[in-house]
Amino acid sequence: MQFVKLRLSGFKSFVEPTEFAIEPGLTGIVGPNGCGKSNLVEALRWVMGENRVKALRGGEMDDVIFAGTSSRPARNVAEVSLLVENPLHKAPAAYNDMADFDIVRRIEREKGSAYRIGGREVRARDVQLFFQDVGSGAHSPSLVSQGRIGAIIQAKPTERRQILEEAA
Amino acid sequence: MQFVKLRLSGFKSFVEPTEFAIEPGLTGIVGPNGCGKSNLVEALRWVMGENRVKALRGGEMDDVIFAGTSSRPARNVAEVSLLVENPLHKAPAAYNDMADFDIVRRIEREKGSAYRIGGREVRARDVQLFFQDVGSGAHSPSLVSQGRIGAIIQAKPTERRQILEEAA
Amino acid sequence: ARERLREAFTKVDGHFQDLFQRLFGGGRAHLTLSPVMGADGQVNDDPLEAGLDVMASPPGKKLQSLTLLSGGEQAMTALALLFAVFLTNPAPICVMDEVDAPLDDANVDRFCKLLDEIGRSSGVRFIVVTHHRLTMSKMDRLFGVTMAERGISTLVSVDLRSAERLRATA
Amino acid sequence: ARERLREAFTKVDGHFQDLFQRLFGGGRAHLTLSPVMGADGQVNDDPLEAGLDVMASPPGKKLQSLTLLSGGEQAMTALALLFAVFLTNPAPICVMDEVDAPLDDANVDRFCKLLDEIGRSSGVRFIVVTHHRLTMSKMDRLFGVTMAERGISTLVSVDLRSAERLRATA
Ligand SMILES: Nc1ncnc2c1ncn2[C@@H]1O[C@H](COP(=O)(O)OP(=O)(O)OP(=O)(O)O)[C@@H](O)[C@H]1O
Ligand SMILES: Nc1ncnc2c1ncn2[C@@H]1O[C@H](COP(=O)(O)OP(=O)(O)OP(=O)(O)O)[C@@H](O)[C@H]1O
Ligand SMILES: [Mg+2]
Ligand SMILES: [Mg+2]
Repeated sequence: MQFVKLRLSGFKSFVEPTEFAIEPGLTGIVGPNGCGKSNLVEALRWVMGENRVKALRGGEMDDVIFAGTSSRPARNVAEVSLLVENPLHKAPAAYNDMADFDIVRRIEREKGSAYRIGGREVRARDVQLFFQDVGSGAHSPSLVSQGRIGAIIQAKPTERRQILEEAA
Repeated sequence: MQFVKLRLSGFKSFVEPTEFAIEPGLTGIVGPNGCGKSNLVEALRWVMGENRVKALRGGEMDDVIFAGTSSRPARNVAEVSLLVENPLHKAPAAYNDMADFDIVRRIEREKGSAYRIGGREVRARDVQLFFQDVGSGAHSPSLVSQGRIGAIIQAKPTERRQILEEAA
Repeated sequence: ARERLREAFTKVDGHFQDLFQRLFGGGRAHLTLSPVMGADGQVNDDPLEAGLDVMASPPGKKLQSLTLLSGGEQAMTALALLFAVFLTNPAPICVMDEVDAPLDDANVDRFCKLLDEIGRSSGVRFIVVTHHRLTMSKMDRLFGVTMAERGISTLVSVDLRSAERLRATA
Repeated sequence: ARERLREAFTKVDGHFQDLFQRLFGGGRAHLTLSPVMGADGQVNDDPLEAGLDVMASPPGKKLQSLTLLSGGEQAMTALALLFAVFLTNPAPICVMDEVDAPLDDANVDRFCKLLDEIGRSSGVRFIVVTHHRLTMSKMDRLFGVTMAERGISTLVSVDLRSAERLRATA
């Protein structure tokens, strides 16, 4: 099972539909300060069901929707989808009949988020469990946000144990 | 009034007596990871009367004393002195009779710290007030520890106001 | 669940000891699961409630508390732990946002070598945000994020030469 | 004391607005002293108890909450505030430990230019710990810290060429 493509639209500074291919090996993301690199990483974290607003650096969840610039109006909808390929049918049981499928999260201003897996509407909890089952997800240590690499060491021992649980 | 030289001995990884000249303009400190750059900055913070153990990255204040390496034994004393030049006699009144003087802090394992200004034994409080009067000191925003530059922005508004008080 | 955690601990600790030595070019480090004191003052022996302690000592240095390690040493120790978890239970993807910021060139080099090896051996897809020239040069492919129109991000695929140029402009 | 704080606020805000534009090459930012809500729910108007809010908007972007700024933008905004306090009440010394770590080359360049100007105009002595080649090249003098003997730090004065070499070894 592999994650192969991220599609964003209206998410933070990515107002135009954007496609990001995730290929095997090492993919680097570069660019000047403030251009949107961490926003792209947060789009991935968000589609995995991230519900902690602070982890997305906002004050409320609507802060992920494009807020406008001095020359463009704000949007009211943001959507991110992650294309999952499942050729060997190793996905969690509920979704294993599909060879590949999209996981989609969509938010409307003041109306909250809606999730879909393989076209079917699901709850946030279903998406979070899906990613946990494959060893990933918004709380996984394998998503290291900017400035957080030292936090693994500075955390309390009981918090660090949770990293082990990922490996179990 | 100027700070012109820092002398260390037995302080963290600087076990041998070390002199660091502080000259006008821009002085850069470079070197590989773990070689002792931040330890040097902390020696300056410590002689200014820093009493927060966490700000020196230790568990207790004795952690600033050289702890030994695989080939050298630990020490029991650490000492840092800061040479102050006061040609125009602009120092706080109590010390203004001297054209230049040393501020010294010395710690002995399990015995605590002792301070001297211009050869006279003083309390920690006297050293802290001296530096506050000249717009510096261990709590001054002009000593930015590693990884803390973002903290000024992330602090609560009432904490940020304290920075203004420095300017008052 | 206790059995699985114990087993995971032994595997992660094994990988961690090896990866720490590879990232630091020597030294030694290990993990310990230590019982924590509960609020009621009783020591709780259950591994599911235990704390994970990290003991790390760079080459030639005495084993000391983690907080005395330098910024770069802490980042490298954290990376060793992260990759140890990874090798024990590989996730499909690993994303690292400027983890190389505190590292000097020698450590960036060792970090990239390890990334490359883990990427090849476990099939994990790595996404690495970086400003370091050295790290850029070790990637299989590079994407640049630009704000040609102020405030609007666009993603373009770049080669190393234009990435260099992108780095120098703002 | 209230009068002095108000006066200091006006001066610092004036410097902050100017320095922000110089560091970002445009945009706008300002400070506000806002009354805080006390624990008793009463709004406390006393400037000595107020909170200092920072409003910052990089060129072409909408004024947003500080937390949405990027890592590099937050560092540059913090530096503008720090230098604004400095210009209002210069301390004898300013020490910065790897504040340039999150910055791209264009921002490192603007940061160094500003350091140089403040150093010359106010007589402040700056001590800057850095791994950035660009920052090293703008310093008046360089000291290298090495651990020729493992675990033991020694301070040596270096020129730019040997600093480059020091950077590449560990
Ligand atoms: N909802 C939003 N709408 C529009 N723009 C946004 C939104 N949220 C954040 N931004 C903008 O995104 C920018 C930050 O982008 P990001 O943090 O991804 O930068 P970065 O490339 O990671 O930079 P650095 O190298 O400094 O870390 C900010 O300038 C902010 O104004
Ligand atoms: N009391 C002590 N005695 C001996 N060594 C110590 C003591 N306290 C800290 N150290 C050593 O100092 C080293 C850290 O030094 P420091 O933090 O100054 O590095 P640095 O040059 O700032 O590195 P970086 O570039 O990674 O930030 C650690 O390896 C630690 O073992
Ligand atoms: Mg970023
Ligand atoms: Mg350091």
